[in-house]
Amino acid sequence: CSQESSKDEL
Amino acid sequence: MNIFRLAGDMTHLLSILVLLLKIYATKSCSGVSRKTQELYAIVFLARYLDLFTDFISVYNTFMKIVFIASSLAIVWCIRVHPMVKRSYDKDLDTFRHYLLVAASFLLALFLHEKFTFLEIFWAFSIYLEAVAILPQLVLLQRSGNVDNLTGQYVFFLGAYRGLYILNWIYRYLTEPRFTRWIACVSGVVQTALYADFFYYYFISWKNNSKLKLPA
Repeated sequence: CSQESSKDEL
Repeated sequence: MNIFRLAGDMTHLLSILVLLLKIYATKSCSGVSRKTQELYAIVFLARYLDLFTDFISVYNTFMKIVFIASSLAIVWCIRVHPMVKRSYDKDLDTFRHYLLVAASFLLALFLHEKFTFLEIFWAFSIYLEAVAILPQLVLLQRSGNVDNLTGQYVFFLGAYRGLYILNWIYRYLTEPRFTRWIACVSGVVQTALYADFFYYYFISWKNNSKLKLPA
């Protein structure tokens, strides 16, 4: 999978 | 999304709702540090700069808006609302919180994932959040007895980041390339700052007595 957006957390 | 992170976000939301309830129900912010609320407003504004540019999910966007709006509303209440403003005890809330802002920003200039505007402000918000509770903890120690809602507010606020630590452990174990050192280390420091509060909170719960932090 693509590098998951590193800012997917709050 | 995993159960730890969802539980963390819900606990964080709960802490904000408890604080809003306290301020709305008692029309007072006694025992609440305005400076901590201002720091949290800065944390959310600095962390969610990508609110309109980087869509992750409806949940993510919705929660970001809730956090920004509620933190600004609480600061507005304490600063402007006549009844609430009157109950703010500025002689107790004397922590020099601008030093926390300066130190966090300086650290973010040196320690970040990428030297870009968004990343530096994101790292700044992570470091600032780790220490944002300090004015509130100092105020609780000074103000002696703590009312239930304020105590619950601080408890849930501390617990949410503790749940996030479980989330990072879970993701580290299940996702091949998951590393987020800045948030992890900062989150551990943040949760550690609540250690003594958690201890006294547990004692007061066990003895069914009033929460009291030693001066």
